[in-house]
Amino acid sequence: EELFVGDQVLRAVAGDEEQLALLRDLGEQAELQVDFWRGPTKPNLPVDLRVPFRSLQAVKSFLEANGVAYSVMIEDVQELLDEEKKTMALSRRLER
Amino acid sequence: STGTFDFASYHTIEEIYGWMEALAAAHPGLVTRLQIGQSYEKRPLYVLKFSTGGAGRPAIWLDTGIHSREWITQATGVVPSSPLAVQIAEEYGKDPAVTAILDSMDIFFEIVTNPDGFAYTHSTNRLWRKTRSVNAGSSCVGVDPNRNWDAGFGGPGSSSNPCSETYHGPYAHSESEVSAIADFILRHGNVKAAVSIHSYSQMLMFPYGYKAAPAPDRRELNDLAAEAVRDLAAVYGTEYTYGSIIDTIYQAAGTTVDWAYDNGVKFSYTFELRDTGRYGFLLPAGQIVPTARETWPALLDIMLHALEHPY
Repeated sequence: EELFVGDQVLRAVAGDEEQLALLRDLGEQAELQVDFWRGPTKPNLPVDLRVPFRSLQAVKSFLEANGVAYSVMIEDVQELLDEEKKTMALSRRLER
Repeated sequence: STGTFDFASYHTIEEIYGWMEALAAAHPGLVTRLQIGQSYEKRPLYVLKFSTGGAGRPAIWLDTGIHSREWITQATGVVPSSPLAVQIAEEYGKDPAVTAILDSMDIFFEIVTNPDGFAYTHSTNRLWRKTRSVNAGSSCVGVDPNRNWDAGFGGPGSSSNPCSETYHGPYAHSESEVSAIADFILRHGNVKAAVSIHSYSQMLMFPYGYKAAPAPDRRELNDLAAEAVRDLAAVYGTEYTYGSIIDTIYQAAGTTVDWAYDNGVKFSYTFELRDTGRYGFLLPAGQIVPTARETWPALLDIMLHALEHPY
């Protein structure tokens, strides 16, 4: 089972077409393994990207260096998934 | 009985398929579980048919879960107490709108549209989005089934890279999950509305996604979308945007609703369900019922409009 410990989902907002293109470039860098949940489409629309833990520092530095505003939408993806699994298991016990 | 099923929880494919069977058993003469094909990994593609009888009736197509990781959509499909499948089944004869629709039209509802992907999200990778078909010459698996339709296939907004999440596949309808629906709708020949449900950017969209030209029915589609999102917002205040796919979100070639529209289904829409800005498509199970409840009136608006505006 693939785990996502430490992975974060960042919400970035590109202020203009140039920043939008930078976000697209980020997605093209295969080694970073960025997973767009909401892709870069238009300036000022949120872009959500899941970033593996090992790429976090590089991606955040890239955003900061290029002045792209972002916030952390999900601090740790795996925590959310563990909670989801726990809820499912509880529900199954109740059904029985 | 469907009484032991916990609708405020996420479920595996086996549980959902079992629930579909139970729903059909609980409503004989109204609900049937049909198999329209099989997935790449040979899982059955089940559709719930809601019908009060009569051959050749106009029909409405609904689907959830074409992107397997968007669990809120499959869950929304099975939630009771307003949405969607149970509501349709249990409100016939009680709710005037549901009764009027089912007296004249059939509803087909595919709840797990991408079963291989869905099973994979439960077993191996919760964040899997595509199908599970093997791509010749690539180590990357799967095709984006919402870029695989024969509507501007291979155009901008889809990728030719098998490792991309928006890989369009080797050719249009290469995915059995897609061709099964296309064949079913074409063979039926009288589908009047199609709604494909996704998650999570709070949008209700209509054609086109693959080109900038306005759809010939743009005005009517836009007015109906406005009404639908207004009624959705009336439940919990969730604000949706609406418009054509290309104007609202981005250019996307090969999508379900563009194909449906190009093949004569005038009332073609795609939903992006709610996003609190905190969880994306990983909505906690506590939000399943509210999500489904607010989606219902919007869906009902579209279905009623299709009933009242025959073409």
